[in-house]
Amino acid sequence: MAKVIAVTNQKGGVGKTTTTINLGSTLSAFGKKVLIIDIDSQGNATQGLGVDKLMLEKKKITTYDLFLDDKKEYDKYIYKTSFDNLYIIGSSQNLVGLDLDYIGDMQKEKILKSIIKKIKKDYDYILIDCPPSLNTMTLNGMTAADSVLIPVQSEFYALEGMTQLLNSVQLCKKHLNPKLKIEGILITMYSSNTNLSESVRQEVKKYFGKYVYKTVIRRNIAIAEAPSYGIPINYYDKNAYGTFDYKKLAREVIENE
Amino acid sequence: MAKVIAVTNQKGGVGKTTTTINLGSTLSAFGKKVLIIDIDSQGNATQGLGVDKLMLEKKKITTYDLFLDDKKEYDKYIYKTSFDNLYIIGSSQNLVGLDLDYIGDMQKEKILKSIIKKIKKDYDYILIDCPPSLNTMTLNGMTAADSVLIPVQSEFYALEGMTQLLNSVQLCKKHLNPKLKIEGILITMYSSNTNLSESVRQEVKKYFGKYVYKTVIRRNIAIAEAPSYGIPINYYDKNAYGTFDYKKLAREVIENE
Ligand SMILES: Nc1ncnc2c1ncn2[C@@H]1O[C@H](COP(=O)(O)OP(=O)(O)OP(=O)(O)O)[C@@H](O)[C@H]1O
Ligand SMILES: Nc1ncnc2c1ncn2[C@@H]1O[C@H](COP(=O)(O)OP(=O)(O)OP(=O)(O)O)[C@@H](O)[C@H]1O
Ligand SMILES: [Mg+2]
Ligand SMILES: [Mg+2]
Repeated sequence: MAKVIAVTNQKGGVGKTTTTINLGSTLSAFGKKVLIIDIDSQGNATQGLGVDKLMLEKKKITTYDLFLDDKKEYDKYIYKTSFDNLYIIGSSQNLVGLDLDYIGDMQKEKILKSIIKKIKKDYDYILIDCPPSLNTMTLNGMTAADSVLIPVQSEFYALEGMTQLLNSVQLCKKHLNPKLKIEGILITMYSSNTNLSESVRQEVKKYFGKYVYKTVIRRNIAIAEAPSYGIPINYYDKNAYGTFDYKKLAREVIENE
Repeated sequence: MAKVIAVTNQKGGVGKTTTTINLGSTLSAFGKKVLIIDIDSQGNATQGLGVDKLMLEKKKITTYDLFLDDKKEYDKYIYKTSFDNLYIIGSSQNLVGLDLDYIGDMQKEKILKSIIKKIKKDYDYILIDCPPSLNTMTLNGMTAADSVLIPVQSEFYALEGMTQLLNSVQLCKKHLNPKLKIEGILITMYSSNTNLSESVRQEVKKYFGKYVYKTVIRRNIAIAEAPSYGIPINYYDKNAYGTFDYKKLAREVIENE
């Protein structure tokens, strides 16, 4: 039975998509069967895995189509990536137009949850890449998940945004998903040659202690290059820092089971 | 009469807030009277200028309160920062709860436009810091603005997101704000020691040619440190690359008048 993890933080550019893709592809390289669900209309997770967004749109198998599907034939939306054990439900720009108010009788935040219930038995992990906003799509992600994984860029604004995010997680837990837990808080884009990264890391450990992963993802140019080839870091450069760091994270995620 | 510029890009973490604060504070140091309006519930522009979000919330003078004010007494929302000629209408977390559907007879995307009409005569520039999403707040920003300034991080996902953003600008121009122009496209976080930044810059120049500023904002750790002190870059370290680059940008913005 799959563990469902929403990768979320309303602060933009903190490494949500990067973590979803690289943790996903590392877990799948370890032999776990992984499904990534892209619920961000930017479709970065879809692109970063080399999947053609326009092709998905033409075939009407994007997240947008999935949410509007009342026949509940969910299998057709699952697309096999070129990487072993790694599958994706991709998104495209059409998601911007999705107005969840008109989805019929289901409470609009619970649509993804009901979809995942039907497909989770086939996977070990389901990772949901959320957009940078506390909107209904992100609430769908949190409501469908067992836990949230929170990437935090090791800079000032990302640190400051943590309180707002944890408030929203608590609200979601109270009103929509009582079993929602914090999977972990991940320090990303850590530069060892600046004081800023270290002081942010210390602050995060001070406030959120037990939730903070031992693994820190270091700033690594190969991580930023890989998406332009549509390849996760562990396939792009197996000797990159990024590959090493995401392997360490994947092991920690498995250990915390 | 003020020039109203919305600083926007739905891609997260590309330097919207950093550009709003540092362009604003450089223009005001040149003697221009500048008002920054923070319409992002993260309130990063408010924090980055050293303004206490909770104090604004207690005094009920945040963007949230402004949007709900039917007495139209707008002056009280304008807060003087500690920097000459630089004013702000700040935001806080309460903005997440703003449901624009209940604002009475005004079309929900045009609220900010009607507010700015009443206050713009007192300023040379009004800069609007938008959230990382194509939501109603961002549409308010684009509808109220004369033009949009688009920061683009010199990395793959930010480049890819440009098409979606320019589509939305066109849609806004067609339905909400016929006079909306592109003020300029700004390359940010440029690292001269990687090929990635240069190849993204070349792509942006190839597709968007005349709109691209000559000024490029280099990646500069002082820029990321300054917000934790609540001080813009030109006051934090007058010899930093960031201070030089934002001065160059401010001159270009004034020249393009
Ligand atoms: N450890 C890292 N080292 C270097 N670059 C990184 C690292 N992690 C992410 N990046 C780069 O930083 C940028 C932001 O990362 P990413 O897009 O994954 O963040 P996000 O939180 O998903 O953004 P959004 O809020 O727009 O969804 C991307 O260009 C990505 O390639
Ligand atoms: N030129 C630069 N050099 C180094 N760091 C930078 C630069 N510009 C921005 N930063 C840092 O990068 C991070 C993202 O920038 P910023 O928060 O301004 O982006 P944003 O687009 O406003 O993000 P959001 O989408 O969350 O609103 C911040 O921590 C900021 O300090
Ligand atoms: Mg993302
Ligand atoms: Mg911002």
